[in-house]
Amino acid sequence: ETYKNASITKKTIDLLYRFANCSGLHLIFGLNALVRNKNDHWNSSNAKLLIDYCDSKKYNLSWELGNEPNSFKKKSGLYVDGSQLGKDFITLHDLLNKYSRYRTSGLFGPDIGQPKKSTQKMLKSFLNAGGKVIDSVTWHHYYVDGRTASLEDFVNPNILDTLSSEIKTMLRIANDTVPGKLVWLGETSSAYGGGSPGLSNTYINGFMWLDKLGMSAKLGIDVVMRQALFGAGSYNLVDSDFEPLPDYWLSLVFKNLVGSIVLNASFRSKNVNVENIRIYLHCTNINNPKYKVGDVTLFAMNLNSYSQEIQLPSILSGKFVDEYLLLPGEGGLLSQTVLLNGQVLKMVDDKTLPDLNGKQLHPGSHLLLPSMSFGFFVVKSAMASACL
Amino acid sequence: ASVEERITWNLPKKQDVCDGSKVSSSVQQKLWFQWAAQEQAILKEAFS
Repeated sequence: ETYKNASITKKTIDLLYRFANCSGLHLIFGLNALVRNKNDHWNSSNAKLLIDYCDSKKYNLSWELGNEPNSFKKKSGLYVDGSQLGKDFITLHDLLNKYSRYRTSGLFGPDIGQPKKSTQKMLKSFLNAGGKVIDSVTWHHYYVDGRTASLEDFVNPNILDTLSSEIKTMLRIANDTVPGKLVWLGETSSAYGGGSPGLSNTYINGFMWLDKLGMSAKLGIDVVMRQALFGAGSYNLVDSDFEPLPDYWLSLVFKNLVGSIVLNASFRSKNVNVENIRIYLHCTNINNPKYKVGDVTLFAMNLNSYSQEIQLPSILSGKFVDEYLLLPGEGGLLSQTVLLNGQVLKMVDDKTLPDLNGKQLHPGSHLLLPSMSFGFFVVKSAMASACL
Repeated sequence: ASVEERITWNLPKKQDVCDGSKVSSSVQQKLWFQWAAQEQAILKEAFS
């Protein structure tokens, strides 16, 4: 009685696929797991119509089945246990196997919410029953409730650190049940319930976002899927007029400078709370023509109310460094604009992103992180062996 | 690049599909009209 039928037309699928394909994105379609037979098994007939159509149009996409199945009972009154959901994934896998196009397409799940005890139990039984047919184990993460979150929460290192324990829980369960399977954050943002109005769409949200990107990579999460690019709520990367918001610019700088090989960085200080300085180190993204193999990118944020200087270890102190420093625009931490090395980041026109220019620091320079800033520092010719 | 990044970078772009042909204004208007109700439904769902 709660939900009405919703129809997705061929035209909608065409628009969705075209948007993804033309944006260089890969589309993952989340199928409805609540369409069930009387025997409680997933009814795949509606999914088959969609898959038939996508196959006829030669669409290459991946698949998920169900969203946060641990909440099915609460949201729809329908309880599906982990073992049954695992069998449903096998049904979907068998169905996809009938199409040459989708025999090797991605299948990800179970997209569970916060892994509390009962949800962990569900995840284990899901993986035991159907883990062999999925390509990645997915779960969802939010730090806080969007309705009650405060500004202080977004820069609270204790809250940022809560992600670490969830990641470790997920990796342990995956390793125990389906060793070697990748673990992905299949949906994540700062605050659930659509985000926190006035906070999630401003500069301050970047602390949760950048720390999540750094910590996830460092602990071994392969993919982080951001809720959301565009849409309802306040945690979107672009606003309703398609103007990029601070997290979009932060993501753009990250994507331009940070590669996927992760190094183990740490920070020592006698004078500051080390948890207030968050530091991560990767090989530099060598798709960026400004940089080459062996370069490393350090990215850091300063949660203190005062500036902090970082000194690189002696092995790197003789290298040139490109600095990309992000600070809020007018309005401070709640600004919807971002400054890169003092310049406001904005689209050149409707189709053109601005050049992202670093500021060269001479060898031996200390890296200055103003209060509440994000810094990306590319150490050139670092010749890091893991990056060569 | 990770496997996923390579897949994404290598996605074939169909220029004939991507270039030029914009979504018709009637479709755009219909989508915007539907969005008002959809946004509320999505937020209600998210809060639940």
